[in-house]
Formats: sequence, C-alpha cells, structure tokens
Amino acid sequence: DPSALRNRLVDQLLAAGHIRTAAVEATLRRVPRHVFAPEVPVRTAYADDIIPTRHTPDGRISSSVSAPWLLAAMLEAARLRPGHRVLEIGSGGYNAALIAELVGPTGQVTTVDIDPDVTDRATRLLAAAGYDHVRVLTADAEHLPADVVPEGGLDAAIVTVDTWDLPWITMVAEGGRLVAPLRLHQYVWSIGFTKRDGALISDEPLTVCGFVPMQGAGAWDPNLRTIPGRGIRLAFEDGTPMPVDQLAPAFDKAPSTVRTNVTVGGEEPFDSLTLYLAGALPGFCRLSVDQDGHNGVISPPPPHWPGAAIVRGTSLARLAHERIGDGDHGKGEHEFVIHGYGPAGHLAATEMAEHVQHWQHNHRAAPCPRITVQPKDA
Amino acid sequence: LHVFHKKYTRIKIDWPVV
Repeated sequence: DPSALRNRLVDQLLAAGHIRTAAVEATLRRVPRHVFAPEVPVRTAYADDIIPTRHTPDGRISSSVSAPWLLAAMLEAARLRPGHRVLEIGSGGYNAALIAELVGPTGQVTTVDIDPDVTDRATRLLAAAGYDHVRVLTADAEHLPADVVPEGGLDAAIVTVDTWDLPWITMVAEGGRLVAPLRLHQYVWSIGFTKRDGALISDEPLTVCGFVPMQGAGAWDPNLRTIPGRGIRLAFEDGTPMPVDQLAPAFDKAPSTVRTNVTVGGEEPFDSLTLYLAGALPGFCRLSVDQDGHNGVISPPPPHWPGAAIVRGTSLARLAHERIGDGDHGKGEHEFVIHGYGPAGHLAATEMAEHVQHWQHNHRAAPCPRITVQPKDA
Repeated sequence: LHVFHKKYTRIKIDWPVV
C-alpha cells in the first residue's frame, strides 16, 4: 500500500528532525513519490534514498529522484508559502510536485533541466500525478529565457544539481530565498540563503550533501594537475592552480608526520574542518591517487574522497588521520595527522597542523559558518 | 573571513568563534 509506506517514511523524517513544519509534513504525506519512480518497486520508492533515473555512457548517475531526507531539509530551508513563484534547477519531477503543493494554486512553479529526456520524463510523470500546471522547460540554467523570472523576481530558487556558482542571484527578489548545493573546493554543502541588499545571506544550518553534477555552461573545471610519473592528481577547483611537476621527487621518501592532538570519532563528521582548511590555506587542493599505482602516498585517500592538501614549492602537506583507540562507543577514535612530503614537507605540515589546531580551539564547537554571496560586479 | 572567487559571484565565509 503506497500511502502506508509513504506515511511511514514521513514518520521517520519527522522523528529524525528533517521535517520541521506542518506544511512540509502535509505535502510529503500527499504527493505520491512512487508515481515519479515507475522504474522501481513501490517499496524502493519509499526508502529514504536516492533513485537513479538516468546514467552517462560511462555509468555515472546523471539524473535521479533525490533522497527524501534531503528534499525535506531543502524544502524547509526554502520556506515556501502559498502564492510563491519558484524556479527549480534540475528536474526529477517529484520535487517540483512538492513545491507545487506548497505554493498552491496561486503559486507558480517552473522546473528547468538541460537534458530533454529528463524534462520529457518529468512532464509525463507530473501529468500522471496531477501536477500538469508545473512548467517544465528544457534549457541550460546558466542562460535562462527572460520569462522564467516573474516581475519583481523569484520568491525562491531551489537548485537540485551540484553547482559551482550561483548565477541565479540576480533573479531572486529582495527577501526571497535561494537553496542550493554549493561546491567549494569539491566540498558540497546545501545552503539556504535570504536575499538582503542584493546579497545572499545564509541563515539555515549547512547540510553536507551531493547531487548529480551540473552540465552545460555551469559545468565546473576541476583544474586537475597530474604529478608526472606518480599517478597523483591535484585538483585546484577553486583558487589558482599551481605548478606540480617539481613535486615528483617529494614522494621518493617517506613523509614526515606532524601530530595535531586533535581527535575525531569513527563516525563523527569533520566537514567543517576541511571547509575551514580550504578557505584558510593558500595553495589548497584535493589529492587523489591511482589506486593501483606505486605513488608513494601513505594511507592514500579513498577513490571518491580526495584528501585535503597544500602545495609549498617542491613540497606538499596532506591531512590524514590515524586510529589511536576504540573511542567511547567502540567506533574508533582517530587523531588528525599531517604528512609532509619533500624538502620543506615538515614546515608545510606544521603550517597545516596549526590551522587544524586553530579550528579546534576557535571554531569546532561554534555555530556553523555564515556564508555571504555577492554578485561579482557589486 | 575566507573569500572564494567564482565566475558570477564572490563567496565569503565567516567562522563564528566559540
């Protein structure tokens, strides 16, 4: 019974705190998620997980129905009201239906996707679920037709694609909302903003998340540099890429290790630390390695989670962690350590360790960071 | 205060202190 499964899912989202308002709760109880996922069994449609709907030729997910917990959190962050005019970037169909419920018959919802197969599917499924008043548009979201923006601006824009930038800042009305998974040095945080005096000011807790990548004009450049002969790649996705050829000999010798005395539990997230280091340290990059290569990197980062690193001339330092005990709950306790490679590796590692300790003493227990976004020409 | 420069925007991050 789809409605029983749906109500059970909503009960779970309420208990976990992802739903905070009666409006979002009622909406999630009403909109039939399984209608937007006809490819999977009804039970799968009501699991708290993503449902992939489209893949690239090399097997990566290029479109999906997002996880319910994350959609609930983003809808809460969007603070939608009846009558709001809303733009959604990335069209699964389900989220557009949720938005349409929240803004009611006096609201307006436009959902945009670059992939015509995705918009065809969304159009079909929205009609099947009774939401054919949602406008579905095939377009590159970086170059939208002018009529997407109503007079006076959008009340809200909700982005459901990982995005490196926020070109929609000028389309949002003063006092309006923008919710987006924003990439900073490959770290992706869903951020809820209000527009004030032309700038977007974050005013919701940041949520670490991941969506399918932006395609088209907004596709980001990872600015990858490969250290010759090593199978080590450095991504300078934000900031200026640095030369890396001179780093090759640094990995001939074992690194020096600088301990931080800063620890983290086995299942405790430390995303705030990595975002802090990305902003604080010039020459910051993300380090990945060929898994089968003899790259000389100690405790190499896992394939889909490049390590945090900095380049200092012929030397490099990288954030790692070592298990130092079982922790209070038996899930492990780890100490952040910095590995320094090359002639000035110890110095670079000491510099990074000092920033880890600064974060520990000043920011770790503080409220989450506040993000302000201004148009470039402001 | 950390600043990231994007194509269309400038992103500033304020880190509150404990």
